[in-house]
Amino acid sequence: VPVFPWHSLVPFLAPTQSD
Amino acid sequence: SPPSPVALPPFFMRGSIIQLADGELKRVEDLKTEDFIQSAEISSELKIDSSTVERIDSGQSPNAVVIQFSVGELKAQVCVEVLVEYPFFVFGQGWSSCCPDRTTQLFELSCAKLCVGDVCVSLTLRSLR
Repeated sequence: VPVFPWHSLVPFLAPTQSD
Repeated sequence: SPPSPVALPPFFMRGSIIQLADGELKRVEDLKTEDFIQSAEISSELKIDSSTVERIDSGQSPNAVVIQFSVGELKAQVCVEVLVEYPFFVFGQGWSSCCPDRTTQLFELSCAKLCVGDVCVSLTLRSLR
C-alpha cells in the first residue's frame, strides 16, 4: 500500500517574483 | 497565460494512507486541520499559510477553474488553474472543491463546496518569509 507524505496534499502557493 | 490544469493525483482517493510529519498514518478522509498545522510546525522547511479564495472563474477547458487566492499575511495574489474536482483543505471545515459531487464521484471523498471567502491550507517555504 503506498504511503503519501502529508505535504503532497497541500498546494504550494508561493508569491512569484513578478508580483 | 495561466498554467495547465493540475492533473489529479492518486492520494485524494478515499482510503489513501497519508503520513504526518511525526510519522503517524491517517486516511485522507480522516485528516483534520490540526494534522496540517502540527505537521508544518515540525517541518524545518515548510510553513502553513492561510490562503483565502478571492475569485473563482472558468478555466480554459470546460472542467477547469481558475482560483485566485490571497496568500498569507502579505496577501499575495496567486492564481491556480485546476480541475473542478480538485480538493482543497479549508480550515475548520475539511475537504472542499468547486464541484463536490464530482469529487465524491471520482474519489469517494466527501467534500464541501469551495466558495469565495473560504480559507484554505497552503504551504510556503519558511525561507521565503
